[in-house]
Amino acid sequence: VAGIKSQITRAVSDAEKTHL
Amino acid sequence: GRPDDVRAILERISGAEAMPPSPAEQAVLVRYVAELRAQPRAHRTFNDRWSAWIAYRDGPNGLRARP
Repeated sequence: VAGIKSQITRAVSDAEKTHL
Repeated sequence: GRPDDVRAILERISGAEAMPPSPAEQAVLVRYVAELRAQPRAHRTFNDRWSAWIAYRDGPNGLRARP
C-alpha cells in the first residue's frame, strides 16, 4: 500500500513539474 | 497552484498508516493529472534548471549535507 501511495504522489508531482 | 481538494487528499494519504485513497479520491487525482497533462509542457529556461540543481545539491538532503 505504501508503494501505491508513493506512486500516486510521484505521478501528481511529476505532472505538476512537467506541465505547470 | 495545487487545488485544495487535491492537496487534502495527498496530505491524508501521506504517512505510513494512512489509508489509500478511496475511488472518489482517486477520481479527483486522476482528473487533476489529466488536466495537467492536457496542458502544454512548461517552458523551463537554463536558469530554472540550474537553480533546481543547486537547490538539490545544497538542500537538507543534498549532496553537500552528506558527511
